[in-house]
Amino acid sequence: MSWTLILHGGAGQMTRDTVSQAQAEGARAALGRALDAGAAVLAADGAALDAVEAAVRVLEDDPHFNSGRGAALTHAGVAELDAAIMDGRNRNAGAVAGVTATRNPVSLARAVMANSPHVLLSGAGADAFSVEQGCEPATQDWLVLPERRAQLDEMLEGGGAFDVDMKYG
Amino acid sequence: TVGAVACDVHGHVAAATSTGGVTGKRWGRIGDSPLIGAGTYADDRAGAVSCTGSGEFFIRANVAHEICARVRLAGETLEAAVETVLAEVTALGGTGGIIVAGPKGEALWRFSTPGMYRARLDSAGGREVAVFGDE
Repeated sequence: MSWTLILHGGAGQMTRDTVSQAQAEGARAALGRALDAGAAVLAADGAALDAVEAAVRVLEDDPHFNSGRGAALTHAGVAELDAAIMDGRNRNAGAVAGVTATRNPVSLARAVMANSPHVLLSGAGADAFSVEQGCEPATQDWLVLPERRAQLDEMLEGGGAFDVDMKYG
Repeated sequence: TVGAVACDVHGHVAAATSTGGVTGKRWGRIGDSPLIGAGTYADDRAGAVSCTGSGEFFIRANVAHEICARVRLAGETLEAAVETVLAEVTALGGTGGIIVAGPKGEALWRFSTPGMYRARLDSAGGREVAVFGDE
């Protein structure tokens, strides 16, 4: 039996005019590392669930993508993160929304699935659950990049209108 | 937003999605990524789906579950289901991308934007990493 792994790092107004060579190459390299992380699980006959978590963790840690470190910021300048994971074997699922202090939200979502009777936890409660579960913490200093702060400032200077297509990366 | 879908050697599928949302979001706005059935879904009877794009439209179209339901109930191929549901999102006014892994080894992506960060790898050695729409 074979295995397959597919990743995305976000879709949007990405053309050779809007994405710098450095950004594109950095993102390609990170996607390659994420493929390798997931493939290491699958090639060892591991579970798809472990593979997708391993791959997403790499992308959350990489600053080129809107997740984890390098996430887009709220109007108030906070990195508020969302994540979900789901197992096709039994349709078990875990998700978190609006978490602010966990390095890898996808692993927190998995902890919700594995160690709670719930599917979705949000906000301060989800942050507290993360501490109880011993998920690796992250400060806003770790999560927030200067480029993201600049993008937010640019938006706020322009009136800060919420534009569903205003998506950076 | 980032995401991964996989099918393992046992024929089981899984999906994961993670995001910071949109720049400047207010009032506790949550998009499709953490909503099971909207931005993330996995069912061995159909496939695993992870989405990225204008989350409000992916929520309203319930994209990830809708794709799996079309396969499971209407017998559509994953490819046909993805294309139909992405067209529905477009008709509602949304844009974005979808990645899918099927229990029979299907592996595909579709997107309605100029580009999407995307990559795929399989046990046969097929490896692809791309950014722009024309790659």
